[in-house]
Amino acid sequence: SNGDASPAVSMAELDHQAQIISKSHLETCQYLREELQQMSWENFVQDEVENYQRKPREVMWQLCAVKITEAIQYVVEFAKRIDGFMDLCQNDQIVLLKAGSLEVVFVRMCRMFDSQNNAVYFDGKFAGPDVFRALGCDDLIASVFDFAKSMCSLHLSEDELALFSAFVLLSADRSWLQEKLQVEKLQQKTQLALQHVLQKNQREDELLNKLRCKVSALRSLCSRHTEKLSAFRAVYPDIVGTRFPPLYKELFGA
Amino acid sequence: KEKHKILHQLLQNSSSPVDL
Repeated sequence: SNGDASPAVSMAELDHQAQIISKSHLETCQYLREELQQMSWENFVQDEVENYQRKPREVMWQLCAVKITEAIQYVVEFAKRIDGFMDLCQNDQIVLLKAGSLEVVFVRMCRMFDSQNNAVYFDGKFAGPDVFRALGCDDLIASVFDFAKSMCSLHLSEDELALFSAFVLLSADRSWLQEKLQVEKLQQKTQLALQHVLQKNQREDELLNKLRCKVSALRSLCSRHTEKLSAFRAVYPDIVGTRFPPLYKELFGA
Repeated sequence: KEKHKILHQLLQNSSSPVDL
């Protein structure tokens, strides 16, 4: 135990927490490893890339909003299955999901990312950054791809990825939390479980620090997403209002 | 609550990934 919020937990408890979170992750990760392997890593051909590039900006934004929303629904389900999450007050469940669900989508993206070809699984095939040109935010897309590439380079196992996702989601420093201490306890326990798993998997000591650095990268990506959405909404208010998924609008204040 | 209607629903549903 180190610090007020840090609970005294046994190894058995950490094992249990790690197992529950890994199980929740596998049950809710949208695509299983086996399914991803069967996708044969097929890339979009040039004609298909150009087809995406010719789409009107608002159509491509809508398509991406739908894909993000689908992925987020699985993250909500993941959160619900984390031991202790549903014991938090509903305000805090919502605060954590509003702030963290897209971050977890970015973390999970490394499972569907082909580092060699710099391509992500999107709309049925693997897409490079050029597929998203019509969105009009090349800088953000490049940063998202760089993030996925750097996550892949850590070669996290599924259980490590699961615990890191839970750690991100349970961030106790989000604004508007009502029972901050409860969230802190849960995040501390998750961090201890992550450390425990890293030690068990004989990972290098600095991996936890590398993962902590990813937290600030994730925040930056998400705030830039919000900025890009605001800029888009300023030009196409009706498109956002009528064609974007309601959950996306709830989460990102559109 | 009205502002986060869908999130409330998702949190209260006993959905499985198969249903999503």
